[in-house]
Amino acid sequence: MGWAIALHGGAGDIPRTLPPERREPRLATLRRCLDLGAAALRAGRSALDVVELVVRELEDCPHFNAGKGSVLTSDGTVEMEASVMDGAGMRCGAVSGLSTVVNPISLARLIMEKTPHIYLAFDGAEAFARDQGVEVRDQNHFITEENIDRLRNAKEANRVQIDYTQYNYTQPICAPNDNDDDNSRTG
Amino acid sequence: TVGCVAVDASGSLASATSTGGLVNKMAGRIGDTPVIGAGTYANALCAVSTTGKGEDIIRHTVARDVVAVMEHRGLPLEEAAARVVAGVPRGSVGLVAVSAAGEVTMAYNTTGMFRACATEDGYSEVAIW
Repeated sequence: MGWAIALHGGAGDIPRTLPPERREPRLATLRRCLDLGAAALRAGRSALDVVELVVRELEDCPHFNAGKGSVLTSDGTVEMEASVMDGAGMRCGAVSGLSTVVNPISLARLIMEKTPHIYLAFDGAEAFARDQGVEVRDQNHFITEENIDRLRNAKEANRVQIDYTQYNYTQPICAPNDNDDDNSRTG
Repeated sequence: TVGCVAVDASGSLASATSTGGLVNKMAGRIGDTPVIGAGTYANALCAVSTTGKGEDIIRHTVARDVVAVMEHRGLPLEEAAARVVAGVPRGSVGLVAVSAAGEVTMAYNTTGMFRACATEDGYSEVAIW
């Protein structure tokens, strides 16, 4: 037995030709967050503290789809989601539909620790955030030029996109059909 | 999506996941990330955080399934995670997981996944493909 940590910054159709200027900042953030988490575990911090610490750092990095850098809805808005689960006691907390909370993961933890509930969303979650005094910012804080372009491209193609995914991995946003579960449209 | 799983020196596990969702998603859409058991799960055995196409991850209850395969089939973490990921439509899921025994796995059926891990014995990895 011993401590261990793993983290991700999203999966998808990441081309091997991804230019260094797009690849390196993400890898550097992963390395930094890994070092941060490993140091915290080495110092005796709990697993719960460490996963929150690391995800906050990833949320603050505009290169990843969470917090600052979140992708946009069809309305051009930000709706962020997060959840946390503590294996000891199986406590958990989750949030959806956040548009102003800087670190959604910490709000999820507050729901876990300070309410009798598991999951708050939209207006109720935003109100809880204000009650708890967590950091909030105008929605523009979260929106990047790159994500404005991605939304424009996705709208033109009438598609939704998962992280990093090119169009051959996307699906129409409307009219799911009987073949919705097959692999034919995922390349 | 971003996520992190960890097991500390006392063997306690935790998982955290955060996301902006899908580009051009409908307003009000909820994905797998906040759905406990789908995108995020932890108990005394292991902790899992997923990324990818939320609708598929919810349908396949990916995070909880990894734990269930370990519990009920007795498989080690890496094998359990590989089995679950293989059962989800190709191109739709990635996950990171750690077990109470300090095992780590990072499995995906997409082209790549930005990922990193480290263990107490000195192993570390940062990778995309």
